[in-house]
Amino acid sequence: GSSINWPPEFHPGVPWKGLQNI
Amino acid sequence: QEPLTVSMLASAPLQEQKHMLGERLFPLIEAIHPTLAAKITGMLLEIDASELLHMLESPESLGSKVDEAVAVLQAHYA
Repeated sequence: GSSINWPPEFHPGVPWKGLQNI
Repeated sequence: QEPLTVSMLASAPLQEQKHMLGERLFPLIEAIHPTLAAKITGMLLEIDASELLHMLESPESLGSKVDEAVAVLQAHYA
């Protein structure tokens, strides 16, 4: 993944995709 | 809200485990760092579930990890 989008953000109520969405 | 337990986590897939932990961690982290809470929670979810469970029970452990995460974030964006 791109370091620009790191870290992935966690938002309550939104399914966690972790590092997959980078 | 019931405390999260190892057995509750063990029955869920890894991604779901992290989501359950994130839902518990986020409000605690938000109380410390309202503006960076989403990113800090995302960073801390890379840690093993067993350690995250411990952090939920231990404000000192959570606080020191949050401090570490903020330092890493600040270096990342510097």
